Amino acid sequence: RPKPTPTYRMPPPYVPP
Amino acid sequence: GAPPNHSFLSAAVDHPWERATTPTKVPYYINHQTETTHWDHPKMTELMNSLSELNEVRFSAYRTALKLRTVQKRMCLDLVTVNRAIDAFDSHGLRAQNDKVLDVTDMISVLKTIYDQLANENPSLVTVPLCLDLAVNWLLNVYDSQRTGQIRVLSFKVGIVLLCKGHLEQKYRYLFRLMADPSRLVDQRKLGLLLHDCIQIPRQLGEVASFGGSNIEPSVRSCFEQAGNSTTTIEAVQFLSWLEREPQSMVWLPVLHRVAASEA
Repeated sequence: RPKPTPTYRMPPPYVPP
Repeated sequence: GAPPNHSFLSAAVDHPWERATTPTKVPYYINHQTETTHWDHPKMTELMNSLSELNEVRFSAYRTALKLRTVQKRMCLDLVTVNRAIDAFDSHGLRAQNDKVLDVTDMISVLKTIYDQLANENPSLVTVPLCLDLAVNWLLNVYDSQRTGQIRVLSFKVGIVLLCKGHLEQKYRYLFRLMADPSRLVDQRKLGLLLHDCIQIPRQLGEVASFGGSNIEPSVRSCFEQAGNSTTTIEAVQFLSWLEREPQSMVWLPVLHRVAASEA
């Protein structure tokens, strides 16, 4: 049961190239 | 001087993935196929998912050790000796700087020193951009899950040395030296800081409950009680004799060493 990375802060949103 | 050029790390991923960094230089990964972004490198996600097959192992210390052995080998830390890691720390001026804060650029510079040397000796085993990126990813997951982009030097050193190759007692002695004052003594607060950084490693694998949970105060007390002195500090020999009894909060480390030895 590996704990998912507790990402309280989301990475920057997707921006199409 | 100009910041070191870490563009070589863009090679850590292949299409449709792209590596990018936040304003605070924290790496993140863009999947142009699914149009999503992730803190974890795709290989880190694969690695963490692969660990779930070990959940059948009943004994928690053994289960955690098997998981850590997989993580350790994926980042080639099983090839990095404790001495090599310490030399790299020293060459980057990190000696006696426990409370100093490292940003991701600093971490990459130190890890690059380690992995470049390793790749020279094991060219077929070590892919520097990937190993380095996974190591940064792992350390941030363990010590900076909020992705502030900063880790204390103590955490950085503990996180690397615990997964390095070396004798158990060598690691214990180094951990004690990290905390000891000029008269080679460690008080309860310092031991607490050390054990807190150590327990984050099994915690990152979701296994902390088996090792007494995130609160390490009972572990600190047990060490000082075993030392049997009402004084407020311990010496290295007392720290070692406590660890030899494999206290619950640290038992995953000697078991990891036994797993590694059993493979030899």
